[in-house]
Amino acid sequence: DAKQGNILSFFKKT
Amino acid sequence: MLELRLVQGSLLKKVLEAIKELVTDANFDCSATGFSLQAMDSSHVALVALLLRSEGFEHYRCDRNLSMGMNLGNVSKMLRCAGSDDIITIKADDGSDTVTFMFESPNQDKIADFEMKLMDIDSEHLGIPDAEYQAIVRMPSGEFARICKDLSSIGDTVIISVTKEGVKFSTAGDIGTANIVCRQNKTVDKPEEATVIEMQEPVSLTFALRYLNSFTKATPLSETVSISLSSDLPVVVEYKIADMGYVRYYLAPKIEE
Repeated sequence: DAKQGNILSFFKKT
Repeated sequence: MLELRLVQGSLLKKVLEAIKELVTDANFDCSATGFSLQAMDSSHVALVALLLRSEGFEHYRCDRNLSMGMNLGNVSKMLRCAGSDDIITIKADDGSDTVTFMFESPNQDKIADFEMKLMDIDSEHLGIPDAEYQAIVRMPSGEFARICKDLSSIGDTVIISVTKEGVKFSTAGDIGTANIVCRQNKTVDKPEEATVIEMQEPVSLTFALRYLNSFTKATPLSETVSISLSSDLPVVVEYKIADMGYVRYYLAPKIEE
């Protein structure tokens, strides 16, 4: 099954 | 001192309806640029970014940058008390722990003040890099909402595939499978009815339908939606707010293990 990705792994905190 | 007067108050009502399902509490940021918000859902799978540019307000006064923490359910409760033709003014004093929403009827015969308590919210601001997307699909927002709703009665996830043939939305569930293909169609009477596909290269990504359905709460804000896809990025689902800005939703894809 596909695993749900996470926004924080794409966009970094500023 | 903050004072923002929006003649088309219904826009603000629609904005709240568009984001309150996804996000519970958020900071509204006010600066010379405009009134904005960036927030993730509680599971950090989706992010919403709102911008209402200062030029879109009839009166826009923001003496210094201000971040106001609000419970979106409570904001929505307040704004539901505004008539659909009302002018809405948002007011806050420096250092105040409240915000006031003022509703004026179009002929000025009814003026209401609703004061709401602000809250402290620890929120992380994320940098969203400009990206070149492999494919951008523009289509009627109602059509996109219909597709997401229909597919979610069959399955939980959707595979969105863009090729030069068109954009395909596919799902599978216990009762069966479904595929909906939308071909590019520019030969329509009105530009907002067109489906336009700008493709650099074919792309196929899998997303949770639950989030996409939540994004479609923004449908009343715009007749069209744009869906930007790249294989190594969250999808961007954008609803433009005429003359003012946008609501953009970012959704992390499902990744094969």
